[in-house]
Amino acid sequence: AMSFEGHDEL
Amino acid sequence: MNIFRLTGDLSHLAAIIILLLKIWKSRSCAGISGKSQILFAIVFTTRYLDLLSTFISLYNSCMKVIYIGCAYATVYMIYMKFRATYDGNHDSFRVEFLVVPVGGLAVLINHDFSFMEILWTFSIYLESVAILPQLFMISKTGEAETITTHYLFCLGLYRALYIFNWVWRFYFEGFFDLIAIVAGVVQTILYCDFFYLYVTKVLKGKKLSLPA
Repeated sequence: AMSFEGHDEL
Repeated sequence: MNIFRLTGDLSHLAAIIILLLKIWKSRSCAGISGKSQILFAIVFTTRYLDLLSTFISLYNSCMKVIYIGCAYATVYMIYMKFRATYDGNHDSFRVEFLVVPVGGLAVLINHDFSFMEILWTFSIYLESVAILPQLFMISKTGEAETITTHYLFCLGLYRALYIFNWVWRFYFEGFFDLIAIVAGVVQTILYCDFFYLYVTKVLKGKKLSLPA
């Protein structure tokens, strides 16, 4: 399953 | 953080500042698509809402604030301060043909069906096509000022560097974000034709003009 951790790129 | 990502971010920043300076110094936004700039302002606004919810790093937050601030400053210059110089007749791309499908796609294909995540996905998809009104405007008038081509080159370079960044992150961190990668590749492909003209004309000291 996809664990979504947020986005750190701009 | 790797060298590709850092230079990509700096290239993006350079593009934004080149455009602002071009408008400010010449007191004119001739040849610039206000529609593309509105789309970029929407892109940054919908993507960086996490400024209010998540802290990643000082670098990350500062860049987000600068990108958003510059995007709105650019829109303000085009539609308010130097409105008289805005070439609206040639800026005739129908943005609803981008925003509506992109909105639909963001609802259908995303990492997580939540408000913030759908807005992030929307911004990623929208960014990949936001330059189209600008490229359309250039194809319509058949030419672009050299400073405008430097802006476009930096913007395209930023996307190309991000692709190298993703290759790096895949090999060294096992990280990949399919939505960002596919949208980023699409966006980079849109610049290929322009890159060719930039290298064959602008870098050889000629003005960018298209054959009639």
